[in-house]
Amino acid sequence: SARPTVTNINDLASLVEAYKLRAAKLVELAAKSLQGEMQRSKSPEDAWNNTSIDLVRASDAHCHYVVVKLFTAKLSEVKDTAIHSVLSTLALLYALHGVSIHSGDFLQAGLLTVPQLSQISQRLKGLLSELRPNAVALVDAFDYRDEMLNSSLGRYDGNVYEHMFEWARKSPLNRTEVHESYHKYLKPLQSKL
Amino acid sequence: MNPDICRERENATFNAESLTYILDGGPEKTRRRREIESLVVNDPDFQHEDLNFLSRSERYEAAVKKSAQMILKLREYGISDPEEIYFYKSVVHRGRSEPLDLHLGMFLPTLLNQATSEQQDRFFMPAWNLEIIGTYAQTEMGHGTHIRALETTSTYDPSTQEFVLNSPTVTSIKWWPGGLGKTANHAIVLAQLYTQGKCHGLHAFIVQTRCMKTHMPLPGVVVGDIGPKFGFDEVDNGFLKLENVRIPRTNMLMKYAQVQPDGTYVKPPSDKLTYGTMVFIRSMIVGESSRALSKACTIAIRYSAVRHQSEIRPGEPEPQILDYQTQQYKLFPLLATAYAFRFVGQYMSQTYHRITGDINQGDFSELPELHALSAGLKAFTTWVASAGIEVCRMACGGHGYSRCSSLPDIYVTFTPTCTYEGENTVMMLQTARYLVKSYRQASEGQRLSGIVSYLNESQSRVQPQPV
Repeated sequence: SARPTVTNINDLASLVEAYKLRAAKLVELAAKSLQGEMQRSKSPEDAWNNTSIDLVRASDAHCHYVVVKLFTAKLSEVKDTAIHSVLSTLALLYALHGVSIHSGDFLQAGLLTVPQLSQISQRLKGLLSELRPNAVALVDAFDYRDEMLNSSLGRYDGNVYEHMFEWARKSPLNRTEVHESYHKYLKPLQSKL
Repeated sequence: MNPDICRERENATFNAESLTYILDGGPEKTRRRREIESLVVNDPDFQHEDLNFLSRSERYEAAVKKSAQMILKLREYGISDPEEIYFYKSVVHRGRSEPLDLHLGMFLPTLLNQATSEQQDRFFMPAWNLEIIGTYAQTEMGHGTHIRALETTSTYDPSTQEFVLNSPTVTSIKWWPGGLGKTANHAIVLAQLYTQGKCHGLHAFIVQTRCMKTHMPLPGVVVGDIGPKFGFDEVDNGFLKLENVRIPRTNMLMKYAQVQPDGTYVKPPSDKLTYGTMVFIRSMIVGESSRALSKACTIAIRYSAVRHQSEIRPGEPEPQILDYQTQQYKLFPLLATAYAFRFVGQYMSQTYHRITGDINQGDFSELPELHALSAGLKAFTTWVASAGIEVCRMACGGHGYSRCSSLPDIYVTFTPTCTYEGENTVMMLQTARYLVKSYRQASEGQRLSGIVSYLNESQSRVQPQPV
């Protein structure tokens, strides 16, 4: 009565549903695989060990579903339209990237068609371009002070190279112009050769 | 200001400040967080040499000094809200672990959650005032996540009303607890309880390890630092060997399970309660995954806006490396992941507090779900974030390898989360156990609630479909 529909790759709600069905499918497969092993194995513990790859996959799919679901749910709380738009793009990117990485699971569960895989690949490239102008602002919003990041590369003012050079000058090896190891080892060696 | 990064900010289609409010939970929370950060950053007592240029011993000493200052300043400023303490602490130590982490993050919460009111009267205020400096000693050299196999014993002697603690084998020596080596003078020790000739499984005991006046190890206590690690240079992760160490009966944490003076054992309402502190930490690690990954993304994306390299179209100037599709493909899915994990972290923290509130009211019904969810999400998010930080490092080319990028530091500080508080594969299998059990219940017609309720539907819906 309720055959799963093929996923609409542009609709987050449809993707959440797909992640849910993928998780349910993998839990079902792991449970059935465990059941089968129970009939073959010497003990329930051996059966569990022999099914553990499937079990970890099922857990992973379950967690992935929870993450996609919670990200999507959060969007409904965001009132600012500009922010809603950029977060929706991020959420769609997160969901579609996961589908592309785990496409085998979605295909196996009948949640995706093969032609949709190339559509997803195209859509992902489109989402990267959409996000490009907002990338720096999106990391600025995390609001890490320079003192917290402590990174020459990640400085807010972008003066990366100046800071890198300043930092290198502070290296303890630069405390003297000539390091004492030169006098102790290299110079004597050079005089012997 | 670098002109490239200025232009990036001008081109954004939304107000970053408003998004910060959403991430923090409101403008007032952002204002307060910034106020606390400024308190630390502008405090001359917290200025120090770049830690990258110090030896491990110097880094430990600098961290202890800062932790001691931090405790005094928290009192001085009257900061007592756990969230605000967390902000303050993370600025003082710049996101690194520190010698008092386990005292603040595990010892005190364990006392609050598992000690009786009499025990809290005895231990909590001295611990709050740092007369008692505690840690949480669970993992042993030979056993980690599989806690039923831990070997440390605590045998009750009714004649003296004491427990006698022992490390019966080399593999039973406690190994890894933060602060145990040189900083702590007490430890919550997880040991197999024996009373009336029977083993009742793992229970928690408060064990004094060092003299309160001289800080020397007590008789029967062999304690020290386990040596340099892959990161965590500020922390004295320690070993602890117990040789017939006697503690009073009242040092067993007895809010739930109890041993009566004659040695009679009273079972806890749920055997999962002993591991409540780990569940708390696992719940918090989900948020940490977001923080670590978002820091790495911030560094890699800002750098990618400033760095120019090679050419896309012949003859034109070198483009920003953020314009390369491959760079976007490396970094933007991770940026999306950092946001996703931030919201999952908020949910996990709220869920933990809601369910522990119910537990305190005597309702244990959602404890198995909390266990399964915190274990799975801890594993899922730390695996992804850990791998993601490394992608960010390599997306910064050669400069990502320099310690001045901070990316190596973020990685070595974060990646242990994949193994501590439960090795990730084992965590995933714990979640799987709950999922399989729920699936079977649904197959038998029981209605599931909570996050696994979708398994109800799977009984009728999920059938392989020809495409």
